[in-house]
Amino acid sequence: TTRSWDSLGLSYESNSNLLHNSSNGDGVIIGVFDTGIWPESKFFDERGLGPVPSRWKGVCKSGEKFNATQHCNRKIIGARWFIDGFLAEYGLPLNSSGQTEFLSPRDANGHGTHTASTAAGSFVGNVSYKGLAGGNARGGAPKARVAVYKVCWNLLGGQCSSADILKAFDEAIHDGVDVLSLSIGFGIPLYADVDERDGIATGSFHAVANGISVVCGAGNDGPSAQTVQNTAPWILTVAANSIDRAFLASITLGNNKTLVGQALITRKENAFTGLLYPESHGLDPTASAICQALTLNGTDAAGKVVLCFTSMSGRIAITSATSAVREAGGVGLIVAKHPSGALYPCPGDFPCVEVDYEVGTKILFYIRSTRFPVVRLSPPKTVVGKPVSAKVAFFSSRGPNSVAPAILKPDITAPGVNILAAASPLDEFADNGYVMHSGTSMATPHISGIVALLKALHPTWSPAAIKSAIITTARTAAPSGLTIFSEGSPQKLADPFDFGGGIVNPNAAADPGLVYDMGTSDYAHYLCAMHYNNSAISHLIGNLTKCPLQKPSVLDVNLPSITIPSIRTTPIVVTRTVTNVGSPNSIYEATIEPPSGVLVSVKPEFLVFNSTIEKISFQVTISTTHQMNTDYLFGSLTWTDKVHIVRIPLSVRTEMFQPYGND
Amino acid sequence: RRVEGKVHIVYMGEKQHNDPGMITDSHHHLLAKIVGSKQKASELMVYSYKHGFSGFAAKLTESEAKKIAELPGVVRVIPNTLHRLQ
Repeated sequence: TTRSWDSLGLSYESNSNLLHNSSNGDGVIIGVFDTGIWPESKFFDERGLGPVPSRWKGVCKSGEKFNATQHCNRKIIGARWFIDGFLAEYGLPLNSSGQTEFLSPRDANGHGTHTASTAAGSFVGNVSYKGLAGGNARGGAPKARVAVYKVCWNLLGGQCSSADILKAFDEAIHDGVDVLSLSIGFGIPLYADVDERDGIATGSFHAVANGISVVCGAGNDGPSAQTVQNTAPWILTVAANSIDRAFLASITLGNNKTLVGQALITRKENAFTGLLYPESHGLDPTASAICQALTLNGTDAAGKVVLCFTSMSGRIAITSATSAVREAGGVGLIVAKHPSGALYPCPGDFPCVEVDYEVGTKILFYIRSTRFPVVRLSPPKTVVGKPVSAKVAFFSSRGPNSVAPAILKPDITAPGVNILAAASPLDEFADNGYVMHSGTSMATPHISGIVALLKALHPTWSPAAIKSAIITTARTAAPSGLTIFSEGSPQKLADPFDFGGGIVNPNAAADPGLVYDMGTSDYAHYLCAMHYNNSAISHLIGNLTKCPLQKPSVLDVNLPSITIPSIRTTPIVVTRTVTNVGSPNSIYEATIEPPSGVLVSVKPEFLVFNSTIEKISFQVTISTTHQMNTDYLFGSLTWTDKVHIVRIPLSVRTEMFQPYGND
Repeated sequence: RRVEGKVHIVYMGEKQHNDPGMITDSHHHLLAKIVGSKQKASELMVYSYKHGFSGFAAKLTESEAKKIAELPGVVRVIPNTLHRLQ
């Protein structure tokens, strides 16, 4: 967060942004469902905060190495844990996992401490991670209060049972939280929105019905399509993007050419050392130099830097190669891989640099061109600002939504790559109380913090109105005007299935002009359209609900997006309703950017609001000129009054015959 | 039966009134109907959901889960599952 908030226009020093105008989110309560909290972190210092909001009905509960009197304060106003569902089902992981864990809100894993500090951590000056990413760190809403609901346990990387999650929702609704931040999810295939195995979908429905915004991560299964999680339309689902910051390490070759990679090395500049690529002599000419199966037997790797290649995007290949090089007496590692942005130090702070295949191949050609190849790895420098552009992260899960393709997911993207925030000292990557992590887990609390600021500024707005404001004002282009890219293989221009509305733009979201609002009846419309039965819907929403005989169309759910998964020869008409939250006397004009080969018209083309007309419905007619099945094509519909730009994404797929498994 | 029983979530939708104590009593009563006694119901009950919505989590065998699902007021009975950090 030493850069992420500035990159979003929420500089602490400015006195004219959303942060300032919302009093840093003072008085708003953010509930965090996660692995607990490390209360001693400076991010949870209570100095400068007023009394606990009087509406707060939650509790701080003492437990193992967590004393409520000592560890709760005016920042951490609630802390409790939910493990009964986990224990009843799976036995006693606290004794059997081999991992440290506390039967209390104390965070052994570190994930919850990181996410809570990102959403609502207090200002902490002059921090860095291993000397990199230096600056001032804080949460999005530094004066918001934190309510900790520990539902995830330090077993197999963090596990959370749906029975415990539902209990946390039940209590959080009672306690009086304003925002819930859940950096947790469920893998593909997903459960239905009304299936309690999901836990999050059902619990969040009741939270949203009580006016609580629920923000969830989209998942880390990208860049494959149809991997987005937490897809219920009442949830604000968050993708992850990198920020305008890189950690660039120079690789100087013996021929005086300098190439650049990314690294989190802390050691001082090395002198030139030998450089080795373990050539194979068998049938597979590259087998020896595959990072995850690096074979250094019979090679003289001692005192050398080793180059290897991998097609794996995770950390396993790098970790494995580091061990092999270290065992062979090597002094450094260059890993050529798909660029993924997310960086971690190599085990034991071993010097390793990540490069892409192009740079890796240049290094290989150099090695093959000389008898005594040498290299010098320089420690990385933190580069911030214009030369580096934000991209949708490689790992961030992508749409379309596999449960309801007509509901666009993810909704929004936020910084989630190499985010520096508070650490539990038990986090293996922690450095002096701080750590850098990557994931949609890290993007989620960025949006939770922004939602808290918006709640402080507009306390009467519904969760759907806040969600709409965030989506319709998001950035789809970099400040330079160039469209945002999405990491993948190959990289491509980002589309709504990568980033929803775009990269969040908090200052614009504070004054969106129009919102696509929704209430319980709109969600009932969605549930009817999804063919859930009357009884289930009635029980879910608490009122006798009878779906009309002719099922409503899911395309008409009043979302700030239009997604048509299947259009043929007949035009499709969809309806939306917007609510004016800006100046009462306003006139908005529609601008359409149609998807390629798709015809789009809107009626009326002007929306005229005054003191008595606050809501207006309009219809969008969509038809296709394509005579064959196409993939999704993208456009937008924008309403503008010359002050506000209210943009929603359009995604349209032509299907002349039944689809057969493309995405 | 503890070996056999798995945690199930008995979901009963929006709560019908605002007295959490009464809601929890109704959950125990419902479970007791199926497992035979209030004491047994207390042993098997894991959570009573009573503030934001109504329902409970309990250790149930498959046949008990099926029987509870047929009782009036019960929307669904679904096994507990695991989520992961992201």
